[in-house]
Amino acid sequence: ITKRFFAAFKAVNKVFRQTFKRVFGGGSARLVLTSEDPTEAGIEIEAKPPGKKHSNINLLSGGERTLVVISLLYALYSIHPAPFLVLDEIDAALDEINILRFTELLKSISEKTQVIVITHKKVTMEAADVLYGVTMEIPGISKVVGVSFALSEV
Amino acid sequence: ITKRFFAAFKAVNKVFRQTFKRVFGGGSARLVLTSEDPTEAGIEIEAKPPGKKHSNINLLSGGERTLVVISLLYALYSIHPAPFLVLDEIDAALDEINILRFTELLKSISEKTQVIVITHKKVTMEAADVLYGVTMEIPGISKVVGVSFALSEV
Amino acid sequence: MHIKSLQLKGFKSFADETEIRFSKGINCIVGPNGCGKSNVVDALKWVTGDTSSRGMRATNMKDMVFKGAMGKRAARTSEVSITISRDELLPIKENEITVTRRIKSNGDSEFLINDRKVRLKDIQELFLSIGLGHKDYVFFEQGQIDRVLRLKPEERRVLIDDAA
Amino acid sequence: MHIKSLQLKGFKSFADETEIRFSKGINCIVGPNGCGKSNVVDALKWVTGDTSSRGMRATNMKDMVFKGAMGKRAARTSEVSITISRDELLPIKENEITVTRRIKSNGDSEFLINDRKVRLKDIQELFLSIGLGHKDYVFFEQGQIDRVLRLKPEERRVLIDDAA
Ligand SMILES: Nc1ncnc2c1ncn2[C@@H]1O[C@H](COP(=O)(O)OP(=O)(O)OP(=O)(O)O)[C@@H](O)[C@H]1O
Ligand SMILES: Nc1ncnc2c1ncn2[C@@H]1O[C@H](COP(=O)(O)OP(=O)(O)OP(=O)(O)O)[C@@H](O)[C@H]1O
Ligand SMILES: [Mg+2]
Ligand SMILES: [Mg+2]
Repeated sequence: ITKRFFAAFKAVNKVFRQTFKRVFGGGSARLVLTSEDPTEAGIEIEAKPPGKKHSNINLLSGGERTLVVISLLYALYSIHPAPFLVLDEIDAALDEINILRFTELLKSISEKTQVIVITHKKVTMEAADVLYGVTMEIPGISKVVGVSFALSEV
Repeated sequence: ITKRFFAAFKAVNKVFRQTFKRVFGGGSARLVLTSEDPTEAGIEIEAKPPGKKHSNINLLSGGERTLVVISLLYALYSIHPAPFLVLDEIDAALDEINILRFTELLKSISEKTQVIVITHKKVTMEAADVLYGVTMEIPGISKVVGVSFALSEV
Repeated sequence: MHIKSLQLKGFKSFADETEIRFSKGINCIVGPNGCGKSNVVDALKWVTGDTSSRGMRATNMKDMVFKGAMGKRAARTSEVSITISRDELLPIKENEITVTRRIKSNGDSEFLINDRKVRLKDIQELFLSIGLGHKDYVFFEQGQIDRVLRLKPEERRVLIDDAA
Repeated sequence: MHIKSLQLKGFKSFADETEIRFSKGINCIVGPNGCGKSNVVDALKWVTGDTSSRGMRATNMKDMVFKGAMGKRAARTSEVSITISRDELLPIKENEITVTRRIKSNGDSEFLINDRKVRLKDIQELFLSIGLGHKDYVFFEQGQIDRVLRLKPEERRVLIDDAA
């Protein structure tokens, strides 16, 4: 069990560090164990965007924090994909360039994991394989209308 | 003092109820005092979008909650405008139609209050009188570049 | 394994029977504010055995029952069914499992696996066995994207536990 | 009254002296993720006497000092100045007030009103006197828009107190 925890930690950390660099175009990040004991170790996150000299996660911007979480998510799923992944408007804080980077990671994740995303953003919609529209033609009553396929092939 | 509190409460509540109906195209909302005693009364918010039969604020969607807050903000500022108002990406959860409604209220507020908004959304930018761009040409160092005036007149 | 379809009836704003057939790859749900998109997320959490009403923006599970709308009275029962396909290589009936969760407006709950009555615990164990670990690994709620960053280090480690 | 200009030097990511001249009406700040927009909001809160470092995403006020970047060392001092115009009808010098707040990397703080040294308390009272009540009435932070809805009823009433 101890072995598996440390092995998973090392593997995820490796991908996390690479993905962060890719997503931010530089800088550095890493996961840190708070203890040698695998049964009680916690995980700290350090992240330093390119050019910036400090790694206090709280000082990062809304969009930067979202990208750190997305990089970690990608790392976790590259080691251990869950059967499905549900993301509700996680692109809310991202500018257009970063939404593009986010969708690239999402496409990669979706090769092994069924992804369900909710969004208001066109760039994210364009990355989808299938689109489901929800409406309330009758106020207060939800209905799923229209399904479109493979917009990205248009 | 007691008189002023109740007077302000009544005035704000009146505008809040009207604004909510305008913004949501129907439904109803109101502020409720939790006590008769003005020194210890709290304020509860009830909001029921059009067609919906319950007014539990927690069950409302992200965008609906934002609109409730914006309606309350508008009501407060119509009674007592502060010298300036600072809004950081408060349009994050809104769809395009609702951002338009939000900017209409914002224009009205800006007649008596200097408004400073941060946004990533084009519709909000188009409602501005002046635009300030912030960049980091040198990574890690912020700079204000370019100021554009009265885009809405273009 | 992946989700083949999700059916909702009387669940939150989905008063009428609704079926969503999910596809492999990226499924994207869109629509105006307040139309019911996040309610679909709540349905997925609920039918896979989540017990936190707070995580579904509710004060208790009875809030899952459609409360009524213009010209339509409140529902007596809320029901969500999820059909999952277990074997990617052989999409035949034997490899599909349908889980159903129901709650009545009086609070009575029912749980079914392939139409057979079971306990909530059995549903939770089933999803654990097919790879659904902690909810934090799979569900990322609206406005909570940086929740991971705000967790205590000891809470965050479950993500590595799930990855192990 | 309104804000005429804001000057930042060594404040968070604004290493070099920067001036923003605000206009009446709607001022809109835009730019890519992480470029410094919300830091401008922090500067406005800080110079108007806010003492909550947490509300500025910091652990203590020394975090307001520019910590260094590519080819630029950390600043020794962080300074923000705000110039407010008091009388809308007569925009003449006598009706302008400039408030400056400084902090050194060792934590030493300085407060100035029109270049005269004052205490933090004086700055806070000045802004109270020109109509800036509770921070909650004026500043709406990123990701916190529904904070008003999550406040306790007794905390929310300060908004009516300010409106009264
Ligand atoms: N038990 C219920 N009965 C009827 N309506 C309900 C019930 N629970 C929630 N709702 C309604 O569902 C709506 C919220 O739906 P949801 O959160 O899914 O919206 P959304 O599509 O995610 O919107 P947004 O884009 O703003 O996030 C609310 O208007 C709420 O009134
Ligand atoms: N004391 C400091 N010294 C140097 N850089 C700092 C300091 N404090 C914060 N920063 C940097 O400022 C950046 C965050 O800026 P800010 O929050 O203003 O971004 P933003 O423009 O609002 O972005 P977003 O659109 O993502 O919200 C972070 O990258 C952080 O590293
Ligand atoms: Mg939603
Ligand atoms: Mg920001």
